[in-house]
Amino acid sequence: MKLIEAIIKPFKLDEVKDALNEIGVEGITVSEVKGFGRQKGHTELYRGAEYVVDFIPKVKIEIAIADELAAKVVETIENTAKTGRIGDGKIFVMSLDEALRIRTGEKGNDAI
Amino acid sequence: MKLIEAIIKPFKLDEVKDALNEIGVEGITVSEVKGFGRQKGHTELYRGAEYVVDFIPKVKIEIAIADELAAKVVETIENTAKTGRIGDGKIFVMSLDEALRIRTGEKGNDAI
Amino acid sequence: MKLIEAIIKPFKLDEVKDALNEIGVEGITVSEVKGFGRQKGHTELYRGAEYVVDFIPKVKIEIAIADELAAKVVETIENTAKTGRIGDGKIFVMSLDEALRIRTGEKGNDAI
Amino acid sequence: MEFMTAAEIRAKYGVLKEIVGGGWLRLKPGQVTDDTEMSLCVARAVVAANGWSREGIAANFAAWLRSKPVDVGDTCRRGIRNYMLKGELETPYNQWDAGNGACMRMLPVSLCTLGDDRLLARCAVEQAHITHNHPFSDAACIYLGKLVHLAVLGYSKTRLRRELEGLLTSHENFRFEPYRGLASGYVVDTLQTVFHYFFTARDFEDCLIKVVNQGGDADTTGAIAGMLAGAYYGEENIPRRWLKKMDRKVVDEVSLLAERLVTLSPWAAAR
Ligand SMILES: Nc1ncnc2c1ncn2[C@@H]1O[C@H](COP(=O)(O)OP(=O)(O)O)[C@@H](O)[C@H]1O
Ligand SMILES: Nc1ncnc2c1ncn2[C@@H]1O[C@H](COP(=O)(O)OP(=O)(O)O)[C@@H](O)[C@H]1O
Ligand SMILES: Nc1ncnc2c1ncn2[C@@H]1O[C@H](COP(=O)(O)OP(=O)(O)O)[C@@H](O)[C@H]1O
Ligand SMILES: [Mg+2]
Ligand SMILES: [Mg+2]
Repeated sequence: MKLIEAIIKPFKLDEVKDALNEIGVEGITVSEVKGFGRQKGHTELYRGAEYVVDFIPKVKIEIAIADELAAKVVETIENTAKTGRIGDGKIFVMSLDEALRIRTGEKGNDAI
Repeated sequence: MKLIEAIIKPFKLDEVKDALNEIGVEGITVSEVKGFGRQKGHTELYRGAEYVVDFIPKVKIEIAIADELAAKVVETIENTAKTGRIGDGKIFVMSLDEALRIRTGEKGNDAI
Repeated sequence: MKLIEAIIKPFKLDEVKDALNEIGVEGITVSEVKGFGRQKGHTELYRGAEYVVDFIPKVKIEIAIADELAAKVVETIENTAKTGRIGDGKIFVMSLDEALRIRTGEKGNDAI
Repeated sequence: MEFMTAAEIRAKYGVLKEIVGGGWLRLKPGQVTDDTEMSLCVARAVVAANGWSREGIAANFAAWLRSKPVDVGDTCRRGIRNYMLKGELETPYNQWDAGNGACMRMLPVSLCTLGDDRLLARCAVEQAHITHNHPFSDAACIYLGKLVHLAVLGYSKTRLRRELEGLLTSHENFRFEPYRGLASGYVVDTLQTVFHYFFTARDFEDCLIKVVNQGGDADTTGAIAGMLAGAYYGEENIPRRWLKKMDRKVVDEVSLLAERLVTLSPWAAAR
């Protein structure tokens, strides 16, 4: 199993969730984070205002997924979250040793 | 060493912390996250219409732990965080290449 | 590639960011978290007030970095974030299977 | 009533005899959920193809999953997702696949295979394996189909009970006398609940009220009991007041599909 972590522009969250739903993925965990990027002093639109600040609000999505489906999930997030402009974000893929669904005790691919 | 990440129902946090203390685990890092999954959001009244807020507040716990204690930690969280109702959450286990305690420079199992 | 996760005292964030810039690292993702430590009931200074509460505000920094630069990044954070007093925090290092820059589709070391 | 225990139901409703909606999914009265919707996927696929079509069923399951249904079982989601992303029509054997998710879709399978036991067995297992691959689930699906066939053709409860002995002999764990009162999503518990109340109930309403008030996986035990009791007691035995509360469009479509499915069956072809 893999844990996919994507850092994306906040306004892209709904679109990414919908795109994931199209490939049967519904379970995800989301957090609000602050991004600091390679490109300095660029402006980004956030809640209707232009920012020229050092941190930019981002959204982090975590998705645990079976190995054989990981590439498809990465591709889906990439295609949906992309605007082509600076700050679109990153996708990281990590290996999970174990996953467990607390409610039922199911492990491995049955947990997610 | 392992990094255990648990996504649980917020009201279970204190209980889980106490249960972890009971087995000698005190160091944990907690963050507030939003969960999307089979458990559906609460309804809110907005401009006279009821709508479903699609995310559910969850709490994420991260615990770095020595390999030989990981199974016990997972079991403890599972038993304490479980209500048997949808939305109880997940536990993920990842491998750590390295851990370091900033204050002392200690590494490995002595760091956590 | 590695994913470095550092839990540090919030007031140390700017110092750590500057130190990382000095060694050519600009891309980082930051989140606000709550720390629970081995030391119970200790006080910490936070925004000019002394806390004797069970959780302490911390900042989590995530940095994806090429393998050969990981040790340098860890050392930099350690030296900058350290005060020598309880609660300085931890640094964890994980392996990344894959990294991708959403804007360009670049993978691996070119993504970060 | 789904996910409530029998005691919780008694405390809250006494005995629930009316369609009231609510529950963990906050449903409107008469709104249907995954049991009905997945059955509709099967029925529509068979009618559209004028015969059995495993591919058509899977495609309908996928379209249904994408439509953000009000609930989807974990095992069903995984199986349908594997079809969406890998084109697999059969999920590999899994010891944890002994849930009731495949059984709850058996009514359309039974109708279109009326008159042919071998066809029933093949189709029952083919549709089941899209999401659930386990011998307990397979056996349960096949026997539910056989009982529906007998019921629709007018046989007595005694005859049905005799047919069921075949399942109880090959799979002792399905024995429901004495009834243990378990009504979870585990296919053995589900079928024990359905069989216990079906064989002891006096009519459709009595059977359904008792099954649903047992709690547990109540939407599915209710759906399967409804399938058996409906086939056995006939349409006129369904309480008018319940039918009035059902989503009109669903009722109309189900009636239409049911008739079409039977006309496609070997039994109809032989007339
Ligand atoms: N090395 C890194 N490790 C972790 N997060 C990063 C890293 N580099 C960038 N990020 C995250 O990705 C976001 C976008 O990065 P940025 O460099 O601004 O643009 P781009 O991804 O388009 O090249 C940042 O705001 C930050 O949240
Ligand atoms: N594949 C996944 N990856 C990451 N987090 C997930 C995943 N699936 C579920 N979650 C998290 O677990 C929570 C509970 O999941 P849910 O599907 O509602 O119920 P259950 O865990 O009882 O099956 C979600 O709100 C979300 O935070
Ligand atoms: N095992 C652990 N796993 C994850 N985070 C931890 C762990 N131990 C400590 N932490 C984090 O590090 C912070 C500092 O830890 P603490 O034990 O108070 O002091 P020190 O790091 O100086 O020994 C905690 O507030 C918590 O955020
Ligand atoms: Mg259901
Ligand atoms: Mg059900």
